[in-house]
Amino acid sequence: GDTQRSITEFFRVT
Amino acid sequence: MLEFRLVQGSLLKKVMEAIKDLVTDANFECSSTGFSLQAMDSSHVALVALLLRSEGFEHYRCDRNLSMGMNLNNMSKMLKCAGNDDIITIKADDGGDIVTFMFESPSQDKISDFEMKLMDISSEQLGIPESEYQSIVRMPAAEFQRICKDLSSIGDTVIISVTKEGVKFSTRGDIGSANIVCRQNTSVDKPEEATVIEMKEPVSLTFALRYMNSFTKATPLSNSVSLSMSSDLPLVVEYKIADMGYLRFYLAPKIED
Repeated sequence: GDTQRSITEFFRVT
Repeated sequence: MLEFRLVQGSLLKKVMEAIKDLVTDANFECSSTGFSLQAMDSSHVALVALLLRSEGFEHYRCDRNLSMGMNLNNMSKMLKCAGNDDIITIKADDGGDIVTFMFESPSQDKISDFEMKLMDISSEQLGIPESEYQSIVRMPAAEFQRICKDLSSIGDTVIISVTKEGVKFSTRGDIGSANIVCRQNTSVDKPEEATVIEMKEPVSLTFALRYMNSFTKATPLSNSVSLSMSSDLPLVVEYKIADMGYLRFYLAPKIED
C-alpha cells in the first residue's frame, strides 16, 4: 500500500 | 477599517464553493496587496492558497493589516444569499468582531446587509518556497475534472506521469485499471482549450483522488488549470482568477511503503 505524506513535511511553519 | 468592493461578486461565491469542504475555519489576511488566505485541511495533507489582488477590486481600502477568522461554511451560507450578478462589498472595522457583506443588485434596486461574527483562529502559516518544477501541464479545467471523476469510480489513487508523449493519469482498483493519456494539443481555436506540456524532466507521482476531486470544485473559476510537479514536492493545482489572482491547492504525494 501507499503512505500519505503530510504537507508539513515539505513546507515549514513560519 | 477595511472596505472592498467586488463588481464580479460571483467570483467570491465560486471561491467559497471551491474551498468550504476542504477547510473548515480560516484566517483571511487583508493588506494593501490584497485579500488572501492560506489554510490546510484537517488532515494536513492539502493546503489552499488564495490571492485576490487589490487592483482587481473596484474599490479597495485597507488602512492596516487585518486578519479575519471565519468559518467557511457560515461564510458560504451568507454568500449564497448574493445573486450571481450582485456586486459584493466586504466591510470590517479594526479590532471589531464582525464582518459585513453587502450585496447590491446590478440595477441597484435591492441592497442587502449580512453581518457575520468573526472567530479567533490559531493557524500555522507555512512558508511555501518558490520552486522550479520538473513538469508543468496546463489543460482545460473541465477535462481535468472529468478525468478525476472518471478515475475515482475505479480507484482511490492516481499516478500522474509526464513524459515526452504526454501526461498519463492511471489508477487501479478491485474492478480493474484505467489509463488516460492527454497529448500536447495547441492547435485549438481558443488558448484555454489547449493542453500544453512543459517538461524539463519526466516525473511520476501518486496522489489521493479524493483530494483531486475536491480541488476540481474550483472548475467554475477558470477555463484552464495547471498542474506543477516535481519528485518529492507537493503537486500544485492552480486555477487562475481572471485579472485578480489565483486559487492554488498543494497536495502532498503518497509514497510506496
